[in-house]
Amino acid sequence: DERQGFASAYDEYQKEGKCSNAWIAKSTLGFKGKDIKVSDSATKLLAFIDSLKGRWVVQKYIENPMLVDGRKFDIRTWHLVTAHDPQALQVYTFDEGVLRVSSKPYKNSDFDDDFMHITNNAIQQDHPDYGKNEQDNLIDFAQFDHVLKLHHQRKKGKGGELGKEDEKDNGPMTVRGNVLPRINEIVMETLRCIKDFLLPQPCGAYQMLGYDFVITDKGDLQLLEVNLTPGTSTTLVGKMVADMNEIAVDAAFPDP
Amino acid sequence: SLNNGFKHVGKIE
Repeated sequence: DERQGFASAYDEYQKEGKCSNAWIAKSTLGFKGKDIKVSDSATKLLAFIDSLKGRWVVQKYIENPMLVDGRKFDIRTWHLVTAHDPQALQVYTFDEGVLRVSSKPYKNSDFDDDFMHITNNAIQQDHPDYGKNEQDNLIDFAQFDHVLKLHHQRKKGKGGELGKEDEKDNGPMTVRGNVLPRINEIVMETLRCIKDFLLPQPCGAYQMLGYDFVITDKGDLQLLEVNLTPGTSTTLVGKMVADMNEIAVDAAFPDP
Repeated sequence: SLNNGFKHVGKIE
């Protein structure tokens, strides 16, 4: 059973002893930050999984996230998949995304503290410092470039990763130069994985997807999950829906 | 259009 699979993977990490061995378990039916548990105790996680109705996922918790101003964030991007040709999926990425920042400084401990570890807006908005550092705890891609620059400077200053002689300093990562291209690779990979379930599609079918990522302090992008009914931000929703309609709907009804 | 925020990134068939 998959509980056994988790227990063995947990034990492997425990033996390595490299990190504090936190994992995140969630219901596949969950939304708005509900039915999620982070813990470094296998017993607690298994009890949580047993309490869930329906299916669940358990993943290694990313313990070394890149931080902004000491706080954890995840990256939300939006993707459109269309099937004007029922035998092929066309994949699009919206060129703006958001970082969802937590309200409380990050520590690689206190895993029960959702304000520190779970960046969902529905969780964070109950914290007294919500909206204090950035409006709605959101950061746009232009500011993300600034975050990446600061991160790079900090690493360089510390003589950490970039201080090693064998590592060339290629300058800071950028959203459009590094992050989005990697995100697009991951998106294509996930869709290729399930292509046999997706094809053929009814002609004209389309779907918006919301992808969540964490970027580690080493700059590696890690996929967290894919959302079928993604929320958007109030500033982006207007353009996003108009642009989606242009590609997914208007294209199916050309001007006479 | 060129202004469309959704940029084509790939095809799966």
